[in-house]
Amino acid sequence: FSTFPGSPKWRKNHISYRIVNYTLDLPRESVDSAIERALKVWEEVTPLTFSRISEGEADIMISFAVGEHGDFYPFDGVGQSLAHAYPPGPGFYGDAHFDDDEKWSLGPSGTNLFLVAAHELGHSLGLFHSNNKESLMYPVYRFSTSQANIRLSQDDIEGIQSLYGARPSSDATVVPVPSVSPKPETPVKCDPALSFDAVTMLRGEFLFFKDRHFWRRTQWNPEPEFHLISAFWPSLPSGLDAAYEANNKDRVLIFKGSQFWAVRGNEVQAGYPKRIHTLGFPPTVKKIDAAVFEKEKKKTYFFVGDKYWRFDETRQLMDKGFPRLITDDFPGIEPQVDAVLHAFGFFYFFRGSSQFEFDPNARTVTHTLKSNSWLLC
Amino acid sequence: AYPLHGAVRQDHSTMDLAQQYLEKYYNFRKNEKQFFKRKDSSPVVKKIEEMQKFLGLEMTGKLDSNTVEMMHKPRCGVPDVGG
Repeated sequence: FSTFPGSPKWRKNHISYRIVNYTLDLPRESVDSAIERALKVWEEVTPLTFSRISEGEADIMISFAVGEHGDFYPFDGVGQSLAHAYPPGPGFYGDAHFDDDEKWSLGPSGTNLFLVAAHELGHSLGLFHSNNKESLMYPVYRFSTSQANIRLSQDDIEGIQSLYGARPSSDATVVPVPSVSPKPETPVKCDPALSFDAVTMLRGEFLFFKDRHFWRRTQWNPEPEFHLISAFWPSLPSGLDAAYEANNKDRVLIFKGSQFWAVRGNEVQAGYPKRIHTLGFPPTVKKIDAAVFEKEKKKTYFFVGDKYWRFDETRQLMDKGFPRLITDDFPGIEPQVDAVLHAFGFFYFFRGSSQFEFDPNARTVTHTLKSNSWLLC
Repeated sequence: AYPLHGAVRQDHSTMDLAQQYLEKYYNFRKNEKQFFKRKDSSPVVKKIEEMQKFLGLEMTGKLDSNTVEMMHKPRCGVPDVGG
């Protein structure tokens, strides 16, 4: 790794950013999400935190431009230079500019905005280019499906931590996030402590999501397949919160944080991600724990903390009278729920390494199993 | 017949690309354009070697096919050397 001459760095840990304008290649929400995720890559290995402002002068001003755009480093049309950014400092220092003659995307085609933004924001934080081909700060653009969720190399981590130090091990004000490691652990199918992030059906198959991966159990092959999420849906994040199939629409909705995506098969639908509040959640809801669609009633149940909401998929509106307490309507199910599946007439609630089969007619838990019993463990 | 003996047969566009690339990313100054000096002492050759070393290419000092291919790849606009 290397740093800019003089090793300029931000002299504070809380840094503001502003997205000044947008490319027309992507929905605004997608640009917002890509930038947020790119900053989180660096946030997770340093004491730095980032907050977005919508007007005025932020530390890092992010913009899209073509050709000459006022800084004597003009862009050059399609290809070659994709973007550039300035090291920490006042005024235009710290800012990141993206060449809007590129075709910005969130997948492997075109130019992946998330990947380029993560690199450029490394400059905004003080990193120069690395000659390590495996590093995010290597100057030449290389997209691979494995980079869809970007893992910093040890070189990148050493570089940024040479400027800011490591992330504090305990900080009451920091929301826990999955740690970024140069050597990510792969979940083990029959680990007795295995829990799932989200579970859903998709066209008759069962999908069990965990971190960057998912198991896929098809009806004609009980032995589950194991895949990277990014191999199927490059633009989806890892560490999902919830997923469900609204199978009257042949669509799976996938949730993480305050956003959700719609996928049909292995295609992420245009116009996503959207904010969960467009479904009718109040602003106080920041994320969904679990979601499940009940086909017979065409209702979707969203579980958040100790409560749940019910969504009418026909009217596309939240039902009145919600939220309600989970324990009132699902006796025996304790919050917080990790994931829920509806199959064979039962609800399967996943909580940690345990799974509770709930009979909605009897309103009781009928079986308690290990979460990974679906994986033939 | 070519200034850099053993290099891939170049047209003007490749030479222009190399010049622009070295100027933009490797601080190659225009008054050091000396393609016709002996290859082992040419500042251009040394600059090409510097680029090849940084980008993980074989340091041939020539605009070989791998080097030309690398120069055509999309990349960050920040230089690789200097400030």
